[in-house]
Amino acid sequence: QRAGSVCPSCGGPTLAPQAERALVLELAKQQILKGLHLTGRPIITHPLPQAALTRALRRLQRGSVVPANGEQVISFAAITDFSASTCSSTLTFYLSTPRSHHLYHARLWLHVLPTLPGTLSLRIFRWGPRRRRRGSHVLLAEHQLTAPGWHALTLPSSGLRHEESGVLRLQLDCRPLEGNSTAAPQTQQLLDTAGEQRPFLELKTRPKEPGAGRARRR
Amino acid sequence: TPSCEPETPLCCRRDHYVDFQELGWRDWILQPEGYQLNYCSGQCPPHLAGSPGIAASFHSAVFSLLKANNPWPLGTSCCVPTARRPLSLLYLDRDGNVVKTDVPDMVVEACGCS
Repeated sequence: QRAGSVCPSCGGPTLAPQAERALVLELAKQQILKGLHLTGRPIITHPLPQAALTRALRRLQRGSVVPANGEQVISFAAITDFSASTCSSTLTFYLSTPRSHHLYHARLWLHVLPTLPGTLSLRIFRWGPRRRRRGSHVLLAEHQLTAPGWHALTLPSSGLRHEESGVLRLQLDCRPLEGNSTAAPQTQQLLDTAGEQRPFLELKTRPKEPGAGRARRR
Repeated sequence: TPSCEPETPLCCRRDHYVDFQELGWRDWILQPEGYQLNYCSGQCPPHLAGSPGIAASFHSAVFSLLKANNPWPLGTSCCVPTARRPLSLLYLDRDGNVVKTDVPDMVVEACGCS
């Protein structure tokens, strides 16, 4: 307690500066966690490569406004299995979108290597939940890639419900377009799937309107 | 609202800048580097009750004088936030995803007497 001075609000003794600072820092932690609807600070187990992070943030639309209480999420792919062929692989994303939020915008960002031989047709499937037959997957989108570099491929947000476990698996399946005489040999890799240029999802969510589910059912 | 001088007894806004480095949270909060944790404190004598702080106008000044001359103060009045703004945060969630969100009403900008 600071000798002599009195709290202007309650008339009680005021805190010594260090004690007041410690109290303010504790209040700040509580206020931030409450504002983010978190019970505790996240423990970062595998930090992202700084270059990948910087590039992804730069890719986000500049000045894109997040709707009130909405979120914009960048989720980097964890590659589960990567076949030796040109660019077919399974990308796994760990998403913890709160139940109270509704996904309304989704894009998959892929970095195509300069080895791209002309035009490629890329199909993006979503793996079904584990508990069903392994082969169940749903076609989400089909795109044609004609140039190397970054591509932002729009996905139907309705098709991206992720499992209870918060895991979303996308299967990339690509093939050269017919009559493409410069087709790459089957073993040449075409997509950058690891390191700083790994694929990532860009998602936007906003809070569900109260009673939205009921309205839809009606 | 004036920000409080150390010994200001009347309702004002106390400013505290919190650096996330000081919280040890710079590893998961990417931007900004810190934020203003302001709060309202100070006394609200009867003639200040209902005064909106910086927005006080001539009318409310006269109204305050009338109140001050009223021997029966109308209950107690508290020093509360009258204007707040959101805080835009960029942080890593538990799965390592980068999340950008605006947390509403995070920063107190003005205080006044209820």
